[in-house]
Amino acid sequence: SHDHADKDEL
Amino acid sequence: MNIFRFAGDMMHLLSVVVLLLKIHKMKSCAGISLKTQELYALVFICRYLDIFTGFISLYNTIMKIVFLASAFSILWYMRSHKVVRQTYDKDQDTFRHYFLILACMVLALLVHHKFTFREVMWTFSIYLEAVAILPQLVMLQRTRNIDNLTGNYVFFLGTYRGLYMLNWVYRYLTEVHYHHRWLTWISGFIQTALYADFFYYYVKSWRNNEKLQLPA
Repeated sequence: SHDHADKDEL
Repeated sequence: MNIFRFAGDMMHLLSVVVLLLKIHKMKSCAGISLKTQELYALVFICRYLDIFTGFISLYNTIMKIVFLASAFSILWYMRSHKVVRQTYDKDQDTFRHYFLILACMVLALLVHHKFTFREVMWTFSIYLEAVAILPQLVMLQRTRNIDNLTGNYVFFLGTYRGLYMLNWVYRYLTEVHYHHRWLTWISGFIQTALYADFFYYYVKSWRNNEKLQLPA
């Protein structure tokens, strides 16, 4: 799970 | 992107616009903590290290550039602009923010999801953002006459992370492969909770049509 949802946030 | 996330971003943007408006139009940064502004600039630098390498969307990239540019222009105004810098209440802005930086860095080195430079710096930015408002809140408490723009600035800033929390709950309920991290949730909760006292007095002064003043 390297695609973390918090990384697409500001 | 859901409505809570978008509204949160817009609140964040609005807070910056309100602050720049105060500084640019009124030529004044009275009541604004330079230390909080320095912390936010550091938060953005450390969070957006991937700005040119990790493309997510045009929206994200533009917003990152806007937040970085606005943070540095605010710092420039407060430190270098010949009129604005004289309105800075240095004596009221005494919070030892270097301790916050140090504490957040130590915590990020100890508590993170992955021990890489990028990830530790990202985690540090999350921790630091949560507490970056503290010098500003201390300064507000010392200011007898908080002007509307300063009050609104802090209000929008607090609303922003609160809306982000609703966004996390919404994503948790609606996204199938949802990988948000507990670290962000806890930090975001602390960040929002720090505003609770301010919100109380902000809403009270607004309802009573009085000038905002925090009890010492």
